[in-house]
Amino acid sequence: QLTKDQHYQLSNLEAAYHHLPHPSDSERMRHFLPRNPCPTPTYYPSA
Amino acid sequence: FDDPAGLHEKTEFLLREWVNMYHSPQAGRDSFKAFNAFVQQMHTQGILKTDDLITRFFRLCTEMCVDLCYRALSEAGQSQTMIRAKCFHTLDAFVRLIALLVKHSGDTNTVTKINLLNKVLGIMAGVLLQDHEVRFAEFQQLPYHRIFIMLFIELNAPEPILEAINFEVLTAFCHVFHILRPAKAPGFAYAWLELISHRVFIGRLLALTPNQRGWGFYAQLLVDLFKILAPFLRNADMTKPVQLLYKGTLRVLLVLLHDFPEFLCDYHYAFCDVIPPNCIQMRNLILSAFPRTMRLPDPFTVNLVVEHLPDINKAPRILTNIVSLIQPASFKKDLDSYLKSRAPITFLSELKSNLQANPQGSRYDIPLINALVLYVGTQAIPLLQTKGVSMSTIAPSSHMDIFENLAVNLDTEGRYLFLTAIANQLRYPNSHTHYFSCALLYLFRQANDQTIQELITRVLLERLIVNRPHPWGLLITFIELIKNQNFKFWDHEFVRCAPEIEKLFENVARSCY
Amino acid sequence: MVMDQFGIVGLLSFIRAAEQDANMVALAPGIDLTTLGLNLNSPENLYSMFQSPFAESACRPQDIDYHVPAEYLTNMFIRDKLAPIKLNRYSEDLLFYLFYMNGGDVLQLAAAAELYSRDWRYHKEERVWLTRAPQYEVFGKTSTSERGTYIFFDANNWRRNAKEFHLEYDKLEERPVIPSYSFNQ
Repeated sequence: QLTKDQHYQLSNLEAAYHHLPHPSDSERMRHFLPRNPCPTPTYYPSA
Repeated sequence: FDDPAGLHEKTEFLLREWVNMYHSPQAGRDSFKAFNAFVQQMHTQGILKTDDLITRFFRLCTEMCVDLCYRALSEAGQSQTMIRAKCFHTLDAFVRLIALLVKHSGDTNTVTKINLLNKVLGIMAGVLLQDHEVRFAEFQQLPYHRIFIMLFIELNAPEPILEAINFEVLTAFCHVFHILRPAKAPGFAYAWLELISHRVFIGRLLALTPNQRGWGFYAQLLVDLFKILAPFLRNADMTKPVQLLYKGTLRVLLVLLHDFPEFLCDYHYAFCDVIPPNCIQMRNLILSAFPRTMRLPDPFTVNLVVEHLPDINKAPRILTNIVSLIQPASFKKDLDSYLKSRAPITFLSELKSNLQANPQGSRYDIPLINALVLYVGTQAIPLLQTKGVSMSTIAPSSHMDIFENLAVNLDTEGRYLFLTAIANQLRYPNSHTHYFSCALLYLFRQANDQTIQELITRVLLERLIVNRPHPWGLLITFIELIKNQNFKFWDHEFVRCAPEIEKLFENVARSCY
Repeated sequence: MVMDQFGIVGLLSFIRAAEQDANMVALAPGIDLTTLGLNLNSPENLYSMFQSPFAESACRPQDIDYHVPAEYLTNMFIRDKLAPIKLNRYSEDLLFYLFYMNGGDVLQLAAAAELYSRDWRYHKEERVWLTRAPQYEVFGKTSTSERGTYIFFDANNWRRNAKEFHLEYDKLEERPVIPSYSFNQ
């Protein structure tokens, strides 16, 4: 069985899952052409 | 507690001033001109008078930056890009201030600089942990993540002042990341993994720091990562948040396997000690690592004679003090005595009870079993140097007595854990892989009970049926087991106990043949 | 045979359970590690282009920060003087560059929309941009397809190639739609 501490960890992990870090959080700010992620069609090149 | 009257207002004023100065075109190269002017203001406001005031100033600044971010994040109708721009506008300025204070404090006295850095990092960790505890599910990682990563990048700029203190800077960050490990701040776990897998962080710790001095720190951080995942993976409790963290971990391990396989080789023992036994693919990933200078012979080579391989007698590095893991000291003493002279005679009969413990989740002391297996094996290998390690030379011996005793007297769970410990040494060609491969095959051949043979087969099979990679030592051991007629592998009942199992063995054997 | 979770039957039970429960597949039989967005055959180090443990692809070149001389960081001084980004002013080459270098970004959609306005069409199956070659007749035209000579943009070699092609209209992408909330420029 999970301990009380482990249940607490799982709850926090689940909460954090809803606001994940974004790669741009680790990058210099780009004023001119910032990242603007959005869903694109699967047939477009992604990388 | 008890901030002096007016300090909050002064700090807010100074922080606003600095943010404006930082973003001004007149700030000068690397904001140095602005910094000089600002330090004067800090003196005027009395902030730099005492250590206590400096500490409170940083704490208040951190809290203000964090509060600003929470307010921005709660504003409706703003895109994520706009919110981040707002937050980073202040956070990046604050980071620059810290970096400049660290760089320019104490003149050439590096101790002063590092003390200041440790102080600031400690303050941030404290604010984070308190915030995490108070807000619980509402905790936001963004401000802390941004401050830590941008500060790390700034303090790893290629400047002489910073190069002179680089190792101490790395140590300070590794220390604070260990304090903020996911077990302590699970709401920060995803950001934490981003931090420790950042390309600059990995580059500095594993590639650029001479003599692999950063490797031990990084190994500790990976152990911290495995420890948060362990209970959920052990229960196969793969909710989406856990899956995401697990996949992220696999990505990091793949990068390490590709770029720094020697690192995984050196620390494989410490990692396998904390990875649950059912995390087979993740463990295989680590065990598959081999030195980049080594060319692995194809395990499917017909008539491969493992004993003739050039590296087969070389001992791998194990950077864990396994001797210290064999506790209590009286047990270690008896173990050494038995290995030397097969005395006391009660050692074998008491062995099982020494391995049983009562930690939550297991009836056995898994780290002790792992340490015992590796220790006994590494004690045996030097004694076989003249004869060479093979199935015919490893027994009879006091070492194999212990292994046979464990195979026979433990229950199925204990046997499984014991055999897993042996299988964890089946890696690239080296003396440990060879010895433990022979030991496993010897136990299979000598077993007077088919259940032991079944368990050995189970331990090998479960590692083979998961997706790649598979360790070289695992492959050659299994190939030997199914091809060598002496083992009569295909005559056993468990090979044909169910159509899926029969098919599984045939598929694995087909790929082996 | 061993009848608890540690024997062959136990392993079989776990495999069967994993077939029913998608959440358990990650443990057994595990994940195909070649699908995690890392080029495991790369002769170069992976860590220097590693974007994030949660990203499906490596860093784009423009995302990799580097310590450059402070004099190079001119944005603060000239940003007010920079012309706003207007894709309809840019050459086709630049549009293709923006399209291919900004996967998963609004800029990719915006570049695609501008190329569409200039009569380029994206073939969803071939995954390539094409346009009718001028001065070439189209023949075999039906309500669903046509045959003719088209200019294809070869992104790997960065050149335009003319070739005959049987074009099915339903394979062409419609005009790309840019989400209104996100494009800030």
